[in-house]
Amino acid sequence: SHNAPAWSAPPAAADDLRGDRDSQRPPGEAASTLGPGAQDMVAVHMHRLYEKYSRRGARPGGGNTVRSFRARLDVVDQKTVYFFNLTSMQDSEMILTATFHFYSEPPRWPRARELLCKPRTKNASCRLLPPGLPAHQHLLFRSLSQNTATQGLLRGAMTLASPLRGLWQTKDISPIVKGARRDGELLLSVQLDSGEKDLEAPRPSSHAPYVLVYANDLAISEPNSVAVTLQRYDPFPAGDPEPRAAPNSSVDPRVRRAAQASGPLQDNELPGLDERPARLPHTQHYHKHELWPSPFRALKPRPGRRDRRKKGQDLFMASSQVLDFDEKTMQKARRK
Amino acid sequence: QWDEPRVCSRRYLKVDFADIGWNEWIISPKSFDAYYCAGACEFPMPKIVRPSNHATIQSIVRAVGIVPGIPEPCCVPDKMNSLGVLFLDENRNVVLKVYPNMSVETCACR
Repeated sequence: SHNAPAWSAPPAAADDLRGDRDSQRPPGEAASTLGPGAQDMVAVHMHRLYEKYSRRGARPGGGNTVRSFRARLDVVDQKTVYFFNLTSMQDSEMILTATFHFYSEPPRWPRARELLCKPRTKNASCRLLPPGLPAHQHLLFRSLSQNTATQGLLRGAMTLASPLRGLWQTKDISPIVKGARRDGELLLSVQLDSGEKDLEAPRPSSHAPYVLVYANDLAISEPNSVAVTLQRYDPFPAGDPEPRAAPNSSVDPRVRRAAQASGPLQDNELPGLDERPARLPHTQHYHKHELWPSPFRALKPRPGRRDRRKKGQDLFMASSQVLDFDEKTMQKARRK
Repeated sequence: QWDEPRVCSRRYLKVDFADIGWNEWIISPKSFDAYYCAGACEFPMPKIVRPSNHATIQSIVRAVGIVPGIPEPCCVPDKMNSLGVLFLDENRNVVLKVYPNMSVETCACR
């Protein structure tokens, strides 16, 4: 458990922590999506983790990845249920620890007044207090796969003590999340059961529960791992004409060539275009086989320059400089 | 650039995620010092470039000219540092990942 003020950080303080370099540019779109003034606890918590593990050598929980999951509130059978969609976890991420963060509100006013009422008081409001208010809240964890109508498999139950004032509490749910993932049920539901008949009052977004999963991504050391997760768009937008590419060029990068001379040749001048097999440019061939498979659009391979191995050889002209004669004339010339 | 050393060494490079279009989902950092390696790896190579034994042999072979077409060794990152990146995944969840080999600390001839 931890006191609420320990986790709350005003945005100004967070901005100061980022340093002068980051303040040179206006906040990007990503920062603005953290919530109003970045005051929701998920954003605050993740930012603190980022600042902590940005130091060289530090590893979050012994791994290299921390994922946060916000709750989606729903009402099932007149009970408040929070759903967490864990499907964004990668197969290469081995779960180390999972924690559930829940803001426990103080008891409602009847209980609060009960605490304030002294024994043998003559105050009428104190004598009207209902007895036996629950001092604990129960959490029921279930997991289910997506697109299922069932309530899900019960994975665990926990009890949260009701504090005297608002308090963020943390529970280790590693076995629950690991078991759910092992069974392929990545939709986690948490039902709050406080014993009260009435539905829980809607919580502000800053008090919504959340789940953190600490993991070790085994694929993060693989080549190009940063692009697999962070490159999401082709840096060369569609529609840009490729340089040196004809509008009607086929997909095949080889240039079609055809001999233009029809008669026999009597000299060492090649009749028309170079008849040697067109060779794929080295770089283009490389790109064809060496691009990493990715769910996102990869870089467009650029056609490489033609590779001319023989130095000093004159560029062959597209149009032949040799006169072309019919076969009869050529035979006469040979006889002569 | 005229003041930069000609020999293989680390050069300053700052990468801004906005310049490469990643700022839409990267929360922090906005930019980072990546550095890069550039410079000559010619024989004789100074100690500062920390050549491998193979790079030393290759530079000698090139200098002597025994085998045509042998290039000089390459100036590449030797020791690198990791970088923590805070970003939004496809479902707009906040994710923290510590990526290895994101910035250069030292360069060497290989």
